[in-house]
Amino acid sequence: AALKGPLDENTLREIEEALILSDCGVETSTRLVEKLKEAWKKGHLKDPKDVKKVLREIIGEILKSVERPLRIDNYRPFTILTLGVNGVGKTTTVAKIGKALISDGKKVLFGACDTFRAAAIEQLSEWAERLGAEIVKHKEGSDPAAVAYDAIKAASARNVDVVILDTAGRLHTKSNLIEEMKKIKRVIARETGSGPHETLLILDATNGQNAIQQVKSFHEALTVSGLAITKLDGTAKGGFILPVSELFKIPIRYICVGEKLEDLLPFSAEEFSKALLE
Amino acid sequence: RLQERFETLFKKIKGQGKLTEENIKEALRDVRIALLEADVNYKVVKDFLEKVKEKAIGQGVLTSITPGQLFIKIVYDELTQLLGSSHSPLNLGGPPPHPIMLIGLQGSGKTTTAGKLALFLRKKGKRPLLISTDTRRPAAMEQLKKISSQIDVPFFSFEGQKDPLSICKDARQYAIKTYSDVLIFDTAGRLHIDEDLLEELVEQKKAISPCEVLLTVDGMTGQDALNIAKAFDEKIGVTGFILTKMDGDARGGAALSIKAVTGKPIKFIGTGEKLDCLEQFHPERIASRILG
Ligand SMILES: Nc1nc2c(ncn2[C@@H]2O[C@H](COP(=O)(O)OP(=O)(O)OP(=O)(O)O)[C@@H](O)[C@H]2O)c(=O)[nH]1
Ligand SMILES: Nc1nc2c(ncn2[C@@H]2O[C@H](COP(=O)(O)OP(=O)(O)OP(=O)(O)O)[C@@H](O)[C@H]2O)c(=O)[nH]1
Ligand SMILES: [Mg+2]
Ligand SMILES: [Mg+2]
Repeated sequence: AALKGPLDENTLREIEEALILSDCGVETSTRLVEKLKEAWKKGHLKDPKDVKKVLREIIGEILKSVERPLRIDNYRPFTILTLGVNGVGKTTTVAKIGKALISDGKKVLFGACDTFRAAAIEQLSEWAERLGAEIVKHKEGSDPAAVAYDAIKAASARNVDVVILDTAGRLHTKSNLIEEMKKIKRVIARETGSGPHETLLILDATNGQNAIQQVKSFHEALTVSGLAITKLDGTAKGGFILPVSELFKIPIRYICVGEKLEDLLPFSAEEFSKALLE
Repeated sequence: RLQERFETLFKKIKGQGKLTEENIKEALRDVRIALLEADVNYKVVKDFLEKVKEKAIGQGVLTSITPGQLFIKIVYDELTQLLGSSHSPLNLGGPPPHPIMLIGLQGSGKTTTAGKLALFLRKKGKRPLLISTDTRRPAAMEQLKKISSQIDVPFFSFEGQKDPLSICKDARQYAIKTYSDVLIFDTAGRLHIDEDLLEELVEQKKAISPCEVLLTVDGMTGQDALNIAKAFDEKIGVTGFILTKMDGDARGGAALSIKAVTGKPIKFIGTGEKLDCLEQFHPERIASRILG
C-alpha cells in the first residue's frame, strides 16, 4: 500500500535518529520505526501528532511487562543483594532504598560488603548514620561473604525486616570478581535458606550498548531478579532498557534521578516512555 | 569481522578497478552500524561516513590488495587519524608548581584517576600533591586520602570545609611546605547541565589557574558523550580527556565523539581499578576496538 499523508521518509529518519541518540541501539530503533510504518499502513496514524503518541504506546507496551515493583514480603530478613559495574551508583542507591523502606515502617540493616575500594565502608557508614540505620561492617580487605554472613546473622538477631548489601563495583568481564559474587550469593542462600530475595543489578543511564552486555553476563552468571537505572537526571535517556527488557524480561524496580536520598522513584513504563521521546 | 564482511561485499567489484559511490554503498552502511553499535554519536558517524566516502571514491584498486582490504584500510586510517595523536603529553610547562584539575560526571573515575596521575608523575621524578575539593560526597576526602597513602604521596584537604574554593586557595601554601611541584586537584562529580555546579567549577579554575583541565569520561558512555564533552568544554574549557574503565568490553565509541566535538586530545586511558592502571592513549588500538 502506498504510504501517503504526513509520515514521510524524512520523519521516519528523524525518529530513528532520536531513538538511536537515546541509546536504544540500531537494531531496536530500526525495528520500532518498522512498527510505526506498519501502524501507518494500517491507517492508525492519521495525524502527524499521532506519530509520537503511537511510538510512546509501542514503547510503553514493551516496558509495561517489566514494570513490577519490589515487594518486601514473605521472608524475614528480606535480603537485597546489589551489584553492578564501577561507579554506577550502587552505594548511593542502597542508601536511597534504605530510606524508602524506613519511611515505609521497615527496620533496615545495611551490609558493607565492598571491602575493596578505598573508603567504601566509610561512605556507606555515613549514609547509615544519616538514616539512623544499623550497619554491619568489617575491616577493609576482609572477605565480603563474611560481611554478608554477619549482616544476615545480626538482622535475624535484631528483628530486622530488610538487609541491603552493598558490594564492590565489578566489571562483568572479570571472572574472579564474578566468582566472588557467586560465593556471596551462596553464603546468603545457606544462611537464609531462600535468599537473596532480590538480586538487584544497577545500571547507569549514561552507558551505551555495553549495558546490554552487562545484563547478559551478570544474569547468566548470577540470575538477576531486578534492575535499577541511575543518573536519569542527566541528558542520557537510558534507551538500552528497551532491548534489555525484550531480551531478558527482568523487572525494573527503580529509577534514580539525583544524588539525594529522596531521588529514588518506582519505575513507571508510562513515565519512562514519555521521557524517552522528550 | 568487518573485513570479512567487506571481502564478501567487494568480491563482485574485483574486476571493476576502482571504488565508486555505487559499489561502496553497502559497505558504508555496514560501517555505520558498526560505529553506532560501538556507541559513536549519531552525528559524528554521519560526518565520519562523509569523510570516508570522499577518501574512497575514485580510489583505484591495485592488484596487490583486494577492494575489501582497501576499503577497510581507508576506514581504519581515517578513524585513527580522527582519534588524534598517540603523543599528547601532560602540559607541565613554565615554572612549578603545576596545577592539574580533574573534572567530570559522577562516578566517571576522577578520584581514582587523580591517584593514578600522582603515581605516574611520582615515578617520573615529580613531587605531586593530591588535593581533594569534593566537599559533597560522603567520605570523598577519606577516599583520596587513603589513595595518597597507598602511593606515598602527600595529601591536602580540609575535612568539614564546605567551600571548595577556600581549599583551592590554601592548597598552594601547603604545596610550598611539602615542596610539591605538581598539584592534582580532585573535584566533586557533577552534571554537565547543572548551571550552579558548572559555575562553581569556573570559580575553582580561576583560583587554581591550572595548566591542565582533564575531563574523565567513562569508556562505557553512550550517545551522551558528545553532549557531556561539549558542555564541559564550552563552560569550563577542557585541555584533554582521560577515558576510564577501558578494561571492560565496551567498544569505546565515546572516544571518537568527544574528540570530534571538541578537538581536544585524549591523553590517557584508565585500564583498571589499581593505581598503576593508567596507559598512554593509542589511537590505532582504540580504532580497531571501535570497529570491532
Ligand atoms: N546525578 C546523579 N548522580 C548519582 C546518582 N546516583 C548516584 N550518583 C552519584 O554517582 C557517584 C557514584 O555513586 P556511588 O554510589 O559511589 O557508586 P558505586 O556504584 O557505589 O561506585 P563503586 O562502589 O565505586 O563502584 C556519586 O557521586 C553519587 O552521588 C543519580 O541518580 N544521579
Ligand atoms: N575497572 C575500572 N574501574 C575504574 C577505573 N577507574 C576508576 N574505576 C572505578 O570506578 C569507580 C568510581 O571511581 P571514582 O574515582 O570514585 O569516581 P569519581 O569520578 O571520583 O566519582 P564521584 O566523585 O562520585 O563523581 C571506583 O570503583 C573505581 O575503582 C578503571 O580504569 N577501570
Ligand atoms: Mg560503592
Ligand atoms: Mg570522586
